[in-house]
Amino acid sequence: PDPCYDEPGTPRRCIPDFVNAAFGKEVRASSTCGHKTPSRFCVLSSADKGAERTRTCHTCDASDPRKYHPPAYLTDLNNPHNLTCWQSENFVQFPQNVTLTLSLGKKFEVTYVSLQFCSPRPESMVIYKSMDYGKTWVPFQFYSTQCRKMYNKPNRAVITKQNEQEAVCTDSHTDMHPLSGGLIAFSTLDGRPSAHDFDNSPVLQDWVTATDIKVVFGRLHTFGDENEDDSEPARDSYFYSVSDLQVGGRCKCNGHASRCVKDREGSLVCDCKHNTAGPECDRCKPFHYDRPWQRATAREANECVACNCNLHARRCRFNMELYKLSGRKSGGVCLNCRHNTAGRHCHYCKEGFYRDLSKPISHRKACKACDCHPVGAAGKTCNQTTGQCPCKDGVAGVMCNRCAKGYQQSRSPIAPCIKIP
Amino acid sequence: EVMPTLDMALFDWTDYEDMKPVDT
Repeated sequence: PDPCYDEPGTPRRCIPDFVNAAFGKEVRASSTCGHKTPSRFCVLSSADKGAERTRTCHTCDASDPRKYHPPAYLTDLNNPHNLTCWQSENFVQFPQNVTLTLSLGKKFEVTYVSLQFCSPRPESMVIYKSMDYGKTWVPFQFYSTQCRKMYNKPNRAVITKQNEQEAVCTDSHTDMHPLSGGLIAFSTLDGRPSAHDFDNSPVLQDWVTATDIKVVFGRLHTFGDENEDDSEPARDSYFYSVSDLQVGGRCKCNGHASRCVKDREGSLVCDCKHNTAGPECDRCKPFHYDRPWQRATAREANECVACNCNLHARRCRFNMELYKLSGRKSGGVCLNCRHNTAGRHCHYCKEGFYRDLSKPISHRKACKACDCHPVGAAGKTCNQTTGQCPCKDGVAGVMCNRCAKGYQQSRSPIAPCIKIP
Repeated sequence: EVMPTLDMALFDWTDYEDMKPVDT
């Protein structure tokens, strides 16, 4: 059964499965250890906060699969018993930053972005989103122990209806401990007043929509030993390292598809139902313009409806005025009515033709040409339903091709029938 | 009683050449 239709085939809202949209996707990292030449790095560990720290050093080497920490580890299968970690170069410290960029391949409605760290969590970082495939970026969330200083934003600002589409800065999740295994999880709708009525909130629907996610690590946590003499071992201990980057959400299809598929070009697109079209089912498919496109809701599927052109036209367009006049029922206007029909639904015969009532209006030959006599008729246009031509004085017949009773034919084409004396 | 159809050959088209149907 198709989730987009109930048993009798009535359309209903449907949404794709909730997935980790980052899984298996390529992540571009602005810095990866050992990428150019093998490098040393050291891992700090301590039983718990305040206990003495121990430092063990290793080599990061891109040419050795056992020692490499590529960005691919961010979105590979996350095995807690065998963590694979991407790792940046050492001590890329503010004002320098390290960026991770992930393209989702299409618009997604993002529910959360999470990062599981192999290193201490950053002192400051920002999660951005793009809605135009990386052309422009919008902040999603700021994290910092010093929101005002680092990002000129208040810490934990209250979110109101007026600013629900703005990123907030918070000092939560910025503790340096645990030194490994810390998690940052950003929930896009957390604390947003309209979240409970998401269906009717275009603002939040827009807010959670993203085609790309970018994480910018802005400042490393340190123990303050990075500037001491012989600081090299210390600096070799400060880097960003993440084992798992997740982007939880659904392929955005506006309620008109239950899954996303790869199209011929290999791009991810919605498998649109309800006569909708486009990668996000965000418009009506051709010839289905009898009412404006709308997102589906829990109560109403808002499927697109075909124009009614009585099989006489292949194209139509939407007219808002007609739609309103019809009580928001029908606004389609057929284009290029064929078979000698006319009207917004190609439902009557055009001038010079009349209805053949022995055939339905949808029949190709529903309209017959008027057959008005070149001399007896006063014009070539006949009555739409009877085919009666306009006759000159004294002339009779549907086609005005004979004189009326009491009249006889004359020699004048102007007055073809004259009264019998 | 059905009246005969108009006979195009009977009409005098002098002065009405422009009205004369092509096939007459």
